[in-house]
Amino acid sequence: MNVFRFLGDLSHLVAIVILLLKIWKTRSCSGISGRSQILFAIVFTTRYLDLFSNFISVYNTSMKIVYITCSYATVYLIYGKFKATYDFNHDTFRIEFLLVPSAILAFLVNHDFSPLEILWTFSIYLESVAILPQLFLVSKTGEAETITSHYLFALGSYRLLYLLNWLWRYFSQGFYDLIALLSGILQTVLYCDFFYLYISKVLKGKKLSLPA
Amino acid sequence: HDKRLFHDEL
Repeated sequence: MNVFRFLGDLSHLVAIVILLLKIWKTRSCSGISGRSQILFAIVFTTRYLDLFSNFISVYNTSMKIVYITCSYATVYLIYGKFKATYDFNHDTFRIEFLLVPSAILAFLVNHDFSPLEILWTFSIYLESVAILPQLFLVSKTGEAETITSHYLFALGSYRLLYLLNWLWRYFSQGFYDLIALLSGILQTVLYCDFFYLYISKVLKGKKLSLPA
Repeated sequence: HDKRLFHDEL
């Protein structure tokens, strides 16, 4: 464990908690893509199937449980409790265009052709594009609530910090994983224009609005 | 198996 990976996990946890609190406190999921949250729930489920069979550390197991619990709770709040506030008109990104290619690619490019490893690879590929429905929703509505932009900033920062973690692990212990690395680069690149808007607008107290 | 299959990251 190095500082980048720890900060990355922290940033990821903050993002997940911010989103859950935003929906719970405002009793509204407006501006939130339920489809992205479904994809994240799938990502955690397919990645953490070894939750009980492969104990790594208390930290690892507890974080996995928190991620899975929060992601399903968020999906439940969006499609269950507060579905009246769900923006189904704008949350229309076709997630099958993300699920199918990720699944096919996981079969073709993986480290080991075993069920757990293929599901892990699928979760890595899917996570790299899981934010697209959310970014698509923000582009369609042309704006995002400030709390939503903080959520996206924390979520985008997590994988950026993981890229630094992999750089650190490569130079310190020769560890590298091309599947996770390339997917992580794609995932972070998708946030670039958002990062620019966030730093140039939100941090100056303005609302995040995309140029129409 | 090499250690890579031992995914120790979240």
